[in-house]
Amino acid sequence: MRLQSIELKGFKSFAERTVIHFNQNMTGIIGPNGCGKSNIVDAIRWVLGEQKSSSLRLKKMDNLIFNGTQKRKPAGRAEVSLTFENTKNLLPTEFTTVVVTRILYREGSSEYRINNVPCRLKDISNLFLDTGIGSDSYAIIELSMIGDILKDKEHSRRRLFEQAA
Amino acid sequence: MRLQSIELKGFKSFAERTVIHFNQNMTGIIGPNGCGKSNIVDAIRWVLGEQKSSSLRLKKMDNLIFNGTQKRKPAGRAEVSLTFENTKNLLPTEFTTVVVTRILYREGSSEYRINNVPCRLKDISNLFLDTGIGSDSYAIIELSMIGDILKDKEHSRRRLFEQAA
Amino acid sequence: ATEKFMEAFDQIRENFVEVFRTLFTPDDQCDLILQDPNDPLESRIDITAKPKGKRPQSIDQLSGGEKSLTALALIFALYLLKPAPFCVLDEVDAPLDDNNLGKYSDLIKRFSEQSQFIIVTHRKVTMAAVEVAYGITMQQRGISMVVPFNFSEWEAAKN
Amino acid sequence: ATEKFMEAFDQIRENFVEVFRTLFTPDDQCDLILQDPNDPLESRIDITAKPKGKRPQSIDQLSGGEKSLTALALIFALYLLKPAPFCVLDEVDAPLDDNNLGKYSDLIKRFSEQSQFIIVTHRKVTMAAVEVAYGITMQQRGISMVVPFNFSEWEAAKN
Ligand SMILES: Nc1ncnc2c1ncn2[C@@H]1O[C@H](COP(=O)(O)OP(=O)(O)OP(=O)(O)O)[C@@H](O)[C@H]1O
Ligand SMILES: Nc1ncnc2c1ncn2[C@@H]1O[C@H](COP(=O)(O)OP(=O)(O)OP(=O)(O)O)[C@@H](O)[C@H]1O
Ligand SMILES: [Mg+2]
Ligand SMILES: [Mg+2]
Repeated sequence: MRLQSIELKGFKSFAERTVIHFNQNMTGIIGPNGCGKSNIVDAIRWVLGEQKSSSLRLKKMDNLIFNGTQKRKPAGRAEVSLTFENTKNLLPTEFTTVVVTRILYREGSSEYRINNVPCRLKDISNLFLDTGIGSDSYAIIELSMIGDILKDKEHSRRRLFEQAA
Repeated sequence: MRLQSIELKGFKSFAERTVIHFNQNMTGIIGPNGCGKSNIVDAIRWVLGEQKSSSLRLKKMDNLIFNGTQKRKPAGRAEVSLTFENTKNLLPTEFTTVVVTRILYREGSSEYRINNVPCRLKDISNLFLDTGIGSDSYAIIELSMIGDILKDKEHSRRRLFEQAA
Repeated sequence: ATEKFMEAFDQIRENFVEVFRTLFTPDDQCDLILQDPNDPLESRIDITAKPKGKRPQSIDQLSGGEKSLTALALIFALYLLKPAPFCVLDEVDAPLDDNNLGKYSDLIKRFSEQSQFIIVTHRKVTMAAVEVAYGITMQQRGISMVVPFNFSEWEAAKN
Repeated sequence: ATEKFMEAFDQIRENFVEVFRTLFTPDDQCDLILQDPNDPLESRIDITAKPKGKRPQSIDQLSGGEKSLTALALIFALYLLKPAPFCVLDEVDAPLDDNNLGKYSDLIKRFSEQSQFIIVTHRKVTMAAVEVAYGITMQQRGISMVVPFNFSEWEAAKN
């Protein structure tokens, strides 16, 4: 399966609808401190099903909705879509292009969609079962994870092994 | 008071007697990963009286003695000396140059000296009382300390305030 | 289940040694050890790493950069067992010196032949190694937006 | 004792705002707050930081680099109350972008007029800012030694 693009709107600092294409084998994301790079990584985790607010650097889940600036009102909802090319039919569906969408409304309700058809969070997790991708995957790596592996915090090494094995 | 130099012998990766001068206002220490830069910082902490092996990245104190390589035997002891110019008489002594020395022998005994005269660890700590320098000082800063302040781990913020206040 | 785990464990261990030796030198030692071999499904997993002729008593004695490379070797050892379709790396090159930055990007280039890599970085050596990059900026205060970015053009413009 | 602490606290708070505004922008907000004002000697100390027009609900929402700068502003706020004769900084510039590296070294240059600074770094912008540097190498495997290092000569030799 190949990642094609991510679309964010109202997610953390991405107030405007923003699309990033990932056609290459290696794509760099660069920019100054605080500009939003790790927010993109959080968005990927979230749309793949992350449920722990602490893994998204949040005190509570609704903090991930764009919370406004001096010149702009907070957003009413956060929406992220991840588009995949279903090469090698790795994803258990007959579609060649798969779009996974997650929406959180400020009043607390959530929506999940696969190719724009409403579904449950469970359906999204099942789609990626056995691909090595998931919100808790060893495929999304940041410095704090490096630290946890070295200190073996809460059997993090054990859990990584069990995911891969 | 002005720092003049540090001398290490048998301390961690500094098997040979090594002297570094700190005459400038700003001195850089650079080099590849694993070459010994943080070991110098550990040496400064240790000679100023650090007693917690974990603050020196050690499982036990005698791990700070040079433990040998394939081509060289372990050292029998670790020795670090820090030399100060006692400008403004900040240090409570009539000497204009003060050399603080700490030695750990592999069989476990320690020695402490001020200007080559044996003393107790307590005398070294007392020398630096009220100068803002000490093994636990806010003047020795590394990334893990940045992390502790942000998470307020074990009231680290509180403790820093009390040191400065 | 135990047998399945042990098969995977042995393969991961082999991968770990191989990647470790790519990131350090070919005659360096490292190992993954089950602390309690009689209870493989519950046992803690210990890491030993001895880069460049050193003999650290534990990985805690290693430097910041050496620890990061060791942890990366373990993560990629797991990855090699079961390659994920894409990998995201968020500034894991922060503790590395220039030489190790080169090894890091060479390793990613090698793996990017079978998976897509998304690499967030501040380091120029890493920026020079990726094929395409997007710049994230906040032209309006507090609002992120994306612009395409080309390292060679940007570097030429700087000089 | 309480009065003495409160005097120091207010001064540190003032220093914190000043250094924070040097590392971010002059009209940015930040604060140090006693969680329990009725028990100043035991109360937790909270930090709020709002760089560049943003409104994060807590400092956890800030980016890696923004968090480091905020913590550094606090450490230097303490330092300004009671300047130590020397300061050692071990690679605290690792999470910073090039622009913030410049602010970091400008801040250190300013404070180095009253204290000596020993700065361990991998970043070229920081290397270029220090007056003198020592290179640490391991020519013999596992044994550290010191060589003098001059950034401008080294950079000239590289090009
Ligand atoms: N819900 C939200 N609404 C608006 N802005 C937000 C929200 N959540 C986080 N932010 C802002 O996003 C910024 C953090 O972005 P991010 O962590 O992606 O930065 P970064 O590019 O990774 O920086 P660094 O290089 O320092 O790691 C913070 O300044 C924070 O205030
Ligand atoms: N007692 C000892 N005897 C010999 N070598 C030791 C001893 N203790 C630590 N070392 C070695 O010192 C090295 C670590 O050095 P140090 O932490 O100073 O590196 P560094 O220059 O700070 O690197 P980095 O840039 O990655 O932070 C390790 O490789 C470790 O094996
Ligand atoms: Mg980040
Ligand atoms: Mg170090």
